[in-house]
Formats: sequence, structure tokens, C-alpha cells
Amino acid sequence: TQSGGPCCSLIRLARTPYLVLSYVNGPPPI
Amino acid sequence: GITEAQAHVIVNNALKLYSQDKTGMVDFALESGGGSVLSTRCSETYETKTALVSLFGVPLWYFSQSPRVVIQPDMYPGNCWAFRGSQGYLVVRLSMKIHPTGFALEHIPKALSPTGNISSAPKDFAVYGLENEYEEEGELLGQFVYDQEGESLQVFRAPKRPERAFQIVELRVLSNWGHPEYTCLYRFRVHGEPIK
Amino acid sequence: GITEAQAHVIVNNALKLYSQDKTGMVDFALESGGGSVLSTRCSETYETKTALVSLFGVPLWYFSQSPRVVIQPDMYPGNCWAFRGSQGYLVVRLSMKIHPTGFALEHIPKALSPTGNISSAPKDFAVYGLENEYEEEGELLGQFVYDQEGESLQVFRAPKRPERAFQIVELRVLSNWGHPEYTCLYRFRVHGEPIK
Repeated sequence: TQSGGPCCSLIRLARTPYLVLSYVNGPPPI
Repeated sequence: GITEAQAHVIVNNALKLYSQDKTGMVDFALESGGGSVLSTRCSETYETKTALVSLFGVPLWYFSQSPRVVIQPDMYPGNCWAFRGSQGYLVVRLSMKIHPTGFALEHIPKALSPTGNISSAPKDFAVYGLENEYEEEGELLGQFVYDQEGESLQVFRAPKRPERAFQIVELRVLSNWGHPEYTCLYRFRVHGEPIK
Repeated sequence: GITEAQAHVIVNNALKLYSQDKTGMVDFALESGGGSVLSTRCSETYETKTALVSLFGVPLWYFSQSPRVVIQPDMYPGNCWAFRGSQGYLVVRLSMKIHPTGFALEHIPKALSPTGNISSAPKDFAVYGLENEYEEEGELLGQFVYDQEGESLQVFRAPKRPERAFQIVELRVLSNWGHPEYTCLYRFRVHGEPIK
């Protein structure tokens, strides 16, 4: 991957399984 | 003026107090120390269904903070128990039977809130001593106001040292600082004198 | 010299700032506050297969830190996301849409590193604002250098306040301080002004 060049996002690099947390409708109660 | 040595003493004492849970007093409600949440009667956890946990893209469950975070020390934005509206009760079993002498409520400082305000902070609240968790109305130990303009950690002394000792207390939040949907509790502490 | 009262004010202000996430500024990347990691494109988690979890002597799985630790506050040796080599990208969704004004990278101090050095710390890095997570090249918000001889928490001001507001930013680490195999990210913070 060149720095700043077109990224290598096409190659799906080895993915370590981890629990993904994503906020799907707005931020949590603060 | 003070000498350098005196300044070192002031700093070391301040750091020592800060490292002793910021108060230097036992918190008998702390979960890791033996406290536990018995119930949240008359309160409804504010379900937001926003924090989705997934694995390999498969949605697994929605994460939401449980009432237990109220007796856990982690004080970062979002690590709070949100109940719907501005009235919520929390019944806590203490790690020991004590004569409660003080209580503390903690909320994140306004400076750290992404919304820039802490309208979800509790305002008027009362603390009751219960004989058992089913008792409707325990003994009123004190009624206080958490000031949103004050420090993030505010300690309140019980107006009088109760004759009786209690192992169960109920925190009743009666209002908040204006948030229309929910009130968020970060941390509630109970201080006191264990029975002989 | 200063009076004792002045010394107390200085100490209390310092402790207050320390207790406000050390910066007294909102971190819009913080996971508990609503931040989340969208992707780690062009980066490969450095698989060490070293932390083996077992039960009754039966090996169960290898534990490795996920990229989520980069937006969590825990700052102890090992609580970092390691990616292979010295180039890694991390796309983070912020808790709100903001005009980013500053960024911070944190690494453990050399004093706490079992190896006595922090060669795995990031060195040159850049931060981009993205409209969406698939955008290849966002708007460059700044290019900075984390100094391994500096403080463990280093805050970098964006050279100019970007016109546009962003809810997604990309941290691009371009080099590290010499570690041949991997680079470890402890914590990345994003500061800024929420849109009206």
C-alpha cells in the first residue's frame, strides 16, 4: 500500500474475527 | 509563601486522595466490593436499540447499559444507566449493614459531553433505608439536589445519623436537568459506619 | 512564593483536568460516547497467536486485541491494536458530525514498556475526513508526527478549520518508530465543533 496512494481496499485482507459495535440509530444515552 | 517541600506535600496528599476513589471513603454500594442492584422498580430502562453488536456481518444483539453500571466505577461518556423520563428508582443492597452517613452522585462533566450539556443528569433525589427490598416506603435518609453547575462528583451528608442500620437503600430520582426522554445515572455511592 | 491557597487551586485545577479525560475536551471518537470503528482497510491485524485462552487445560481460542481498543480509554501495556508492518488505516465513525479541530494519539510511556522502548509506536500519520466509508481519498485534515520522546498523550491541532463537517475520519499511519513487524495503536481521539 503506497502512502496516500489508491488503497488496497479491494484485497480483503485476512480478517481477524472480532465483535463489531456499530451505532445504527443515533448515539447512545449519555 | 510556601516552600517547595510544602508544595510537594500538598500535591502528594491530593494525589493520594484522588487514588482513593477520589473520596478516601468506603463505598458500600460498589459492586466489586460486595454491593448489588436488587431492583429498579417504577423505572423503565430507556431502550435505544442503537448499539448493534455483530460478527462477520451477522447482527447478534443490541447492547445497552444495565443498572449495574451505577455501582461500577467506570466514568466515561455513555457508561451510564438510562431510564425513561425523569423519575426512576434503584434498590441497592450494600456490602455491609451500616448506619448511612453520606451519599454521592457522579455524572460526566459538561466538558466531556458530546452534546455539550448534561440535561440527562439527575436533579432532585432522595435516599431511603429499607428493611427488605419489598418494603414500599423505607425510612427517608435525606433529600438532595445534584447541581449540574457543580463538580462532577458531589457528596451529600445525611442530615442526621439514623438510629437504625440498613443493608438495603433505595435511590429515588425525582427530576432531571431537562432531558425530555431519559435520565442517565453514572455512579451512586453510599458511605457510612458499619454496625459494631 | 505562592500562598498555600494558591497551591491548592493549582493542584485542584490540574486534577480536574486530569479527571476530564486528561484534555477536558470531548473525544468524538470514543466508543462509549457513540464512536465506532467502520473498517481497517489496507491494514492487517498482526496475528500473534500468542494469547491462548483455555479452560480446564483445554485450549479454546487465541485472544487478540480488536481495532475497537483504539477508541477505548484503557491505557495499559498491551491494550492496543497491532497491525502488520508500519502502514495501517483505521476508519472511524464519530459520535456526531463535527468540524474537526484537533486529534490526539496516545501510546504507553517508554517507562512502562517491558521492552524498554516504544518502537511499535506510530510516527508519521495523517487524518482524512470522509463523506462515507467507501471514499478512497477523503479531505486531508492534517499530517502529523507522534514523537516517541514526547508525552504519552500528544494533541495535534488541525492546521486550518475545515469548511466541511465530517462524521467519518480516517487515521492513516504511514510509519512507526522502528519496530520491524508491527505497529501498535493505543488510543486515537478526535476533537472538534459539532455542527449547529
